[in-house]
Amino acid sequence: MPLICFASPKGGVGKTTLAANVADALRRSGQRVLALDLDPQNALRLHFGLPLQDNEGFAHELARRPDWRNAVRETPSGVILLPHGAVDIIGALDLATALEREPELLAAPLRAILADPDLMVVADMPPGASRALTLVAPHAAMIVAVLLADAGSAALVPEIESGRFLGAGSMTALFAGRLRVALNQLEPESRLSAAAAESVARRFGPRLLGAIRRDVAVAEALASQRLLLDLAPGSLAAQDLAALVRGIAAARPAM
Amino acid sequence: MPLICFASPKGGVGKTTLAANVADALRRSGQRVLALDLDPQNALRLHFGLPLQDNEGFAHELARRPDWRNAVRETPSGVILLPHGAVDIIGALDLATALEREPELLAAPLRAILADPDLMVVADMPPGASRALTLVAPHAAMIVAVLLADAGSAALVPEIESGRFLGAGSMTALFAGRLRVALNQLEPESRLSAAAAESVARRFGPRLLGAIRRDVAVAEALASQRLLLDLAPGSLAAQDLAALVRGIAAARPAM
Ligand SMILES: Nc1ncnc2c1ncn2[C@@H]1O[C@H](COP(=O)(O)OP(=O)(O)OP(=O)(O)O)[C@@H](O)[C@H]1O
Ligand SMILES: Nc1ncnc2c1ncn2[C@@H]1O[C@H](COP(=O)(O)OP(=O)(O)OP(=O)(O)O)[C@@H](O)[C@H]1O
Ligand SMILES: [Mg+2]
Ligand SMILES: [Mg+2]
Repeated sequence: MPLICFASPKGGVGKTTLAANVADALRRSGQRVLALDLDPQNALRLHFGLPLQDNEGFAHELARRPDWRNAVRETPSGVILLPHGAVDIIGALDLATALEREPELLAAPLRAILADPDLMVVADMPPGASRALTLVAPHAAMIVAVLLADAGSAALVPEIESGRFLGAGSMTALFAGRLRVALNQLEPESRLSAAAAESVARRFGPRLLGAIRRDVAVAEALASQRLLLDLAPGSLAAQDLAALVRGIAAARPAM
Repeated sequence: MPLICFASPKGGVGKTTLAANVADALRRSGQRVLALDLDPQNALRLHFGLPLQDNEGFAHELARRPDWRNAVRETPSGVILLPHGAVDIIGALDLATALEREPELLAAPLRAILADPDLMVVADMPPGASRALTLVAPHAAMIVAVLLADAGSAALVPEIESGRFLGAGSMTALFAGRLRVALNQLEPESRLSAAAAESVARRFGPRLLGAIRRDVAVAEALASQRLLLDLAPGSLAAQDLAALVRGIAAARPAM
């Protein structure tokens, strides 16, 4: 089944928040969904209610060839979760080195997870350049580049358009059909945000899946370790999330 | 002269924004300042007015042992800038591998830059774990961990307190006296933000250098590629920045 990965050359844009809440929305539509955390920050689990002290996971132990089936967690939402697992800076860098030398450490379990025809996989990526992104992108049915409607993200639009953030040159053609964009934390009443959003919409056209407004309900959901559709199903951000998921579904047949 | 580096286990918290504007504020107080971009995102230059198409830099070519004096830029603010330089994901990963194999590629020019007794260096780091952070932290007089007043950052407070984001165990004792925290994008009128800020202030006590309010002037400064003290010297964020710089100056003698 397809893999959707949330990535971005920019930090703090909402990759983890969108990965968790899109996984939940897909699950509510009847789909079996696995949420995979490939960011050493290990934050995806917090959206699914795992306690802060729970440091177990999958990706942090890839060098020991763990069986992914032993690391999966059932979560109250019904989404199956593969947490990253806790790791310090030295552990995170050692993992990147191990993946550089032996890409199969991640590629093999990824193929095994994707072999299940009924399971949709949503992956959360680290910000910026990562070894994991170079290994996951070739397997992804869709790569969602998340951006804010601000100048910091606008400056990175050329990185995304050119494919440089996935690896320039021949890889660009490979990903062209599978790259989509999601705008997050839109503030419609802000002149700057509206202008940045318009510029992104013009540049990406039909590749723009949707835009999620900045909504305190999103921050409150994370603060109480709940999913947005649990805490505030009627919120503006929840409506935007539903539209984004419709955008994802509409784009999928073309994959 | 001392090196101050802005780092964080979390993305999008304002590392680049604070590095640029603290560098400018220090410069205005009469100090010679060099701003060093060690993030492949190459965004520090945008705060100093370098055009988006200007892809030259220093760190992106470290494997070729460039002379840092040839890569410096004079900027209108008087801050001397060493831009990172443009690089795609493959180039960024190759650079990390080169630094792993040959740490001196960065350590040697860093020592040369820091040998100038009159030059203060402010470094912008990538989000999360980076090879560059492991090489820069031992040379830093101060490591400023930037956090937002939100649940995403609050969850990472243990990473910072324990020293895990700099490398646990013995390194923690090494950095303990040099680690400081800055809170950014505070929204005093938001219950969540105020609660998160109080919890961070309690945990870090005197290590908290200061807090910068979320202020549209900051976003507008970046959108017009100007520094905050040029665009909006009377703004609330500008007042907070001045207090933060006083906090840095007060903490320096103890370094
Ligand atoms: N639409 C939204 N409205 C309000 N807050 C939001 C929204 N989207 C995300 N946030 C908040 O923004 C912060 C950053 O989001 P998140 O951690 O998901 O970003 P990220 O891109 O995964 O960051 P990193 O680069 O560190 O991995 C979180 O506190 C989150 O709750
Ligand atoms: N105090 C503030 N008030 C309003 N906006 C802010 C403030 N600080 C930062 N910003 C905005 O937040 C966005 C993120 O800031 P910045 O790019 O400096 O974060 P960063 O931590 O360097 O991100 P990355 O992890 O991608 O390197 C920018 O658009 C910036 O203008
Ligand atoms: Mg994240
Ligand atoms: Mg930055």
